[in-house]
Amino acid sequence: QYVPPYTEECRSGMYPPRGPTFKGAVTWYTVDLDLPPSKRWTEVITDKKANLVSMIQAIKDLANSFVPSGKLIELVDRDLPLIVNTLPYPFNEEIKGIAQDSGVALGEVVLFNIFYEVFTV
Amino acid sequence: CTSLVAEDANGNLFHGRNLDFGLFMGWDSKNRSWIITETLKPLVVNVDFTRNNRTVFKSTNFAGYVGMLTGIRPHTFTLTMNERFSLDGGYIGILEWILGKRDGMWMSFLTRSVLENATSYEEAKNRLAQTKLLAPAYFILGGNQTGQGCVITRSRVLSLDIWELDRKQNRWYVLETNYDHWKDPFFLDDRRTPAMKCMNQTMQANISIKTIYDVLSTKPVLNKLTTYTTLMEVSKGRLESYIRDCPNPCMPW
Repeated sequence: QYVPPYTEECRSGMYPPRGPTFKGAVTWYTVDLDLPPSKRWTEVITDKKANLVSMIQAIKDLANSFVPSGKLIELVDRDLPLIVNTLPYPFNEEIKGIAQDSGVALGEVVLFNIFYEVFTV
Repeated sequence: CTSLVAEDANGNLFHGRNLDFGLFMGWDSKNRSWIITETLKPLVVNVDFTRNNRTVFKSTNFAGYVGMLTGIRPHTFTLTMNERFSLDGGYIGILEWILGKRDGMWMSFLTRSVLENATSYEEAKNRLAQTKLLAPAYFILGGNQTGQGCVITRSRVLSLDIWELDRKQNRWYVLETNYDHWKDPFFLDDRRTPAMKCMNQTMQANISIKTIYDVLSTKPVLNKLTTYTTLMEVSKGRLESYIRDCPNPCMPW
């Protein structure tokens, strides 16, 4: 496991975060659980819509590199929305709200949210 | 991913984690970075979940993802999850789900439900250990009293092991990457050894948010897949996160 320069001696004095390993602070948001589930993420998604769209696009590009015909994306956009109503409440409603707020296809937001299970494939 | 729960000499509990994701999902040779990892970084947000205008729990999330990978129920418990690979994997759980057998829980919805509803470390531990899942996982859980820290190794159906802090054995921290703690990690992906070396070098007397950040900033614990680092201190209800970069030369994972 000792393969410098890819591994290094234990770092010290790295805190507070700064320098080349620190890419930025993280913004705080509030999600009000008293709101209807489909409305909870609106503030977050309004701010992060463009980043979400480009991340989904990166996954689509990856999928199309495996299946150039685009059939994989078609399957996601056509079939995954059928799964959303089988997901437990309130997550299904929150996912629908995110698709609504971001303009990203519902199937693609579902895929993003079940990616952990899918990725084990 | 690397997650750890540590107890200092005064019984304070700290929880830290690097969220690494995007392996084999497109390599940008020009920038020597993983494509998905880089597109995830701008999506990192900290979220304060409230009810009746009071904090219920706090988390570090990817915007658009409603499940939980990293969170704190202030003054009660802290929770992170790391990916676990197994042939009996999530694709089997998804197939069962599609075929109508829906007695398991999607991993990130379970962690969200535990953070939102569990009111103690023991309750959280029981739910994480006993709920049937669609995919295997490691849950790393810290409590609010001395000795309350553990790594729960889960298959889809069973809790294979719960590895706890143990003062008598001088186990003042538990650390999990992505391999069962009773087995050696894959030799090409051993982030456990360097992380433990740095924890042992730090020693319990010096453990703190700062020194945990040092451990999580040491290559290859910090690598090209690392999107963010989160540090949590349950007694203060404190969660702080930082988006990371790993300057070259740096391990791809």
